[in-house]
Amino acid sequence: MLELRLVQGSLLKKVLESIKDLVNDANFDCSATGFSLQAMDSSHVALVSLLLRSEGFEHYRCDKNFSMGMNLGNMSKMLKCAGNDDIITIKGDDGGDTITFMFESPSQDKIADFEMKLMDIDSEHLGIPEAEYHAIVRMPSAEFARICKDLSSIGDTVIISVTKEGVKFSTKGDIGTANIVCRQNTTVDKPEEATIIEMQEPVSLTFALRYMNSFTKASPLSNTVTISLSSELPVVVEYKIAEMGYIRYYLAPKIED
Amino acid sequence: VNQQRQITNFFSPS
Repeated sequence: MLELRLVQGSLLKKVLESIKDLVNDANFDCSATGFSLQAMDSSHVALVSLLLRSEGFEHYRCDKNFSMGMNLGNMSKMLKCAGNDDIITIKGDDGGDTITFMFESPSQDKIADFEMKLMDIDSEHLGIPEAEYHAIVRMPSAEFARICKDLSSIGDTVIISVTKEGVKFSTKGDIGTANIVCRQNTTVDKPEEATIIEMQEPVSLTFALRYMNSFTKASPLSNTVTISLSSELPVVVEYKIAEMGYIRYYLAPKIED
Repeated sequence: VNQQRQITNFFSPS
């Protein structure tokens, strides 16, 4: 059986908001390591990998490894019924056909339980090979979200180029073109406001902005985002979830034929 | 023309 208790229930609400538009149905994997998920979008262009480590929960019990198939839209509907300050407890059984979400108000004067039907989902687990990335950019997540939103009003794709000058986000569309360059900037008041560029060699890749915009729904989870790029490899857009783990999005590039 | 690749072009079932 699985039993997990998360005092900061809002984290789980935010996690759902950051994946439900990308993936409809997914298997959550429960193990001693934690509560995790790996799923592709329906076009198999993007992949999301989520890990919430067991140590991050106030209480975590998982007797054996098993998976629970969930419709993420339905799960989001249920979690939206939890208050932002609520403590969330999840209970499920190996082979069970439902999962229970319990929401407790901080003062314990309101306790709700919601039972959601599970589903059988055939999904392939993909092996994600360790890769040496040509460039790793860390920047404020709000800044990255703003750039993706702004560029998507001009074009459908973004070219992300990292050179010694900085990281450049470019697009073009029917009405014109746009280029936004962010330079390394470590002279900021708070470390989370810094832009840090580690470049082994210059890299330039093209991606669909629709997916990038979807990834930025994870911005409330972390003040910073890390973008890892290598030629001819999917980009990794990672948001760390404080004390608990991460949500990583992999997006296949567009490549000239 | 840039062709959209799929994740499965890069990562294989584990």
